[in-house]
Amino acid sequence: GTRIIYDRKFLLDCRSSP
Amino acid sequence: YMKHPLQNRWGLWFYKNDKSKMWQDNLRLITKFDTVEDFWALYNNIQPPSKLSSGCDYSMFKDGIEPMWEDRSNKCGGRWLITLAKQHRRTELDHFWLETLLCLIGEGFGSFSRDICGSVINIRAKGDKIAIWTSNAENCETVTYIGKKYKESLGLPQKLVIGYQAHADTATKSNSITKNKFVV
Repeated sequence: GTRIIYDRKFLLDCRSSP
Repeated sequence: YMKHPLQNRWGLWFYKNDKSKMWQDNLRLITKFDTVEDFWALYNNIQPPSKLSSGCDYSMFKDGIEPMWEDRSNKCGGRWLITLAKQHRRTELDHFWLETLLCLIGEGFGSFSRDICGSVINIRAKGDKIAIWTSNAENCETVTYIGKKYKESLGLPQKLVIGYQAHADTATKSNSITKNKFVV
């Protein structure tokens, strides 16, 4: 099956986006 | 604007050591979340581990798994354990904890992430500890992959050895030393 994977850079970018 | 869904829903737990109460009564589920945005909303609004008083823990576990050995998802498993020296509380602790959480919510272990149960951080005067718990201490390939990837994610030096302990061994250890089932 598929798996939703986020790398740390993407996760950290989401922190700063409004 | 659509929130980014996580592969799993996670629960964040808090434990405060109140000796007047039963062990389980000291353990509280703070909240659950299943999107990147809700993770940050939570993380940005709680104390960082370095600010917690001694004897406290944070735990983050997949929905349906409680942060204790006895849970059916944990009892056959074990943990990769990072032990920190006292001076690391100010410098590394919060950074290591966040990297650990990002590994978990981002499914940083790929297909091996199915064996991940959660993570626990213990704030202790004698030295803080962070651990990643997996569900099956016998899955050598999975456990070893997770250990190596975790060391890499934390940026730990290659020569620093970390150990994986089966909960069954930790629970029944005679002296204070628990034997390692795996090391990387």
